[in-house]
Amino acid sequence: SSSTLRKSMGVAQHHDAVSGTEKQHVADDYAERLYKGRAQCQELVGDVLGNLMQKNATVKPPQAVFCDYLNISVCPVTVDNQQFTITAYNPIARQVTTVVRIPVKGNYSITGPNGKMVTTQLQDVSEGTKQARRNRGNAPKELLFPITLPPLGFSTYIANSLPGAGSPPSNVQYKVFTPK
Amino acid sequence: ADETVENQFLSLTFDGSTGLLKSMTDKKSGRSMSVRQSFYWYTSSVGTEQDSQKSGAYIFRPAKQTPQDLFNGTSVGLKVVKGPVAVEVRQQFQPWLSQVIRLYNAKEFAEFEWTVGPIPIRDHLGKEIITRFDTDLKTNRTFYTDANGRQILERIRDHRADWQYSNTEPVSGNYYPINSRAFIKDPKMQLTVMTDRSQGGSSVQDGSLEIMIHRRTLADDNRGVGEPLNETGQFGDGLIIRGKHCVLLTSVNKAAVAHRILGEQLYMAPSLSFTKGVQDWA
Repeated sequence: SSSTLRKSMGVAQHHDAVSGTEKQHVADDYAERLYKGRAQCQELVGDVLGNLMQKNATVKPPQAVFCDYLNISVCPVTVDNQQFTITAYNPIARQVTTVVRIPVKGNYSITGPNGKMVTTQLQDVSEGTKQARRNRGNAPKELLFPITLPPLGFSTYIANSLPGAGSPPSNVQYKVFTPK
Repeated sequence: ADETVENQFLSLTFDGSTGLLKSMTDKKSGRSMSVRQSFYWYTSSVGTEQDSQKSGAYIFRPAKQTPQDLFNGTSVGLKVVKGPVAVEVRQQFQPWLSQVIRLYNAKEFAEFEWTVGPIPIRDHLGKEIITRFDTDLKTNRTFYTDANGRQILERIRDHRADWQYSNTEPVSGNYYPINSRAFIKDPKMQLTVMTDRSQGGSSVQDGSLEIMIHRRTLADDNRGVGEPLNETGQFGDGLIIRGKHCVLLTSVNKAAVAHRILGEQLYMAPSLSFTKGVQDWA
């Protein structure tokens, strides 16, 4: 049932599904339906990416994971692994450059699809993020880096943990203003 | 001293005492605009003797027409983080309300990421939280919102093109849907706010643009839901909302190009996936 995105849908079109004009148990039902549709779409997109990557691969790539709470800096794959990859798909028909923010415990080097190192910025997560994620994650840092994606295509970036001693000095300045 | 952060396109100045945004400069045109950005709340109406209509899931009806400032009057505890990829300005308005303003390297917009909630209700008052940009633009009662992310429609305060408007609700009567963007402008400059979700907003005063970002009401509005809009969430104390507004300050003749391109990028943002380990296939 999840072989095409037309079948795997995570869309609720009644205005109640968007606006909050429904009873709470209906809201809960919408949330469950959207979650199921989203999970199916993620599985399908993960399969498609795996197939595309396999064209040049000698071994089957691992299953792609999507981090639903990335907006509050929660992503177990990036927090718990010394090495991981970030694959970004661009649905727009022109090249796009944007900035990715991922939660991490320590510093990482990021290698772009052309094999060159990418500029990164390692910083503490904000107090607002700590409050918002509650018990979902505890990564103390965020890693920011720019990515460039081809039209209607994807790029893969590789993250490698940098050991504490060999880690470059912080390139981030903090400045705190105290009220007068 | 005031603190200024900038990239190639924008310069933002924050009041060194309060930590609030004070001005924005479009570096291409060299034009500056005074702008105070803060958060406010309207008390949800529970009806009056004259009109029993309550604020609820369908209806936004504030009890008073002037919102209360969520800035505590002293400081938002400004913290600035500067790095090679982005500059962040972190503000804490309330224990349950914070904001990070970001300027990315070589990006034309300023990103305002707000985290709101759980909205406190111990005072038994429903609350409707807005973000508001107060500028010195001479907007002459006019502002603009989009219709389903496509056509931009001109809105004139206390006015309807099709019928004689009776101004019984000065604030909510001027609220319009914002699906992707809203803007205000004068003959030279335009302030455009791109939303990451459908919201409601208005320009209640000239030069001002407000957008509702979260609400929690304690009464049913009697339009069929039968429940107040009071979702308590997984932890039982109310929902925490995080969202973004991408703000453009450009000359009027360059504004449409900027917000059309950015709008497409926000609506069709890249999707990220992760795999652990790095193997030959990579």
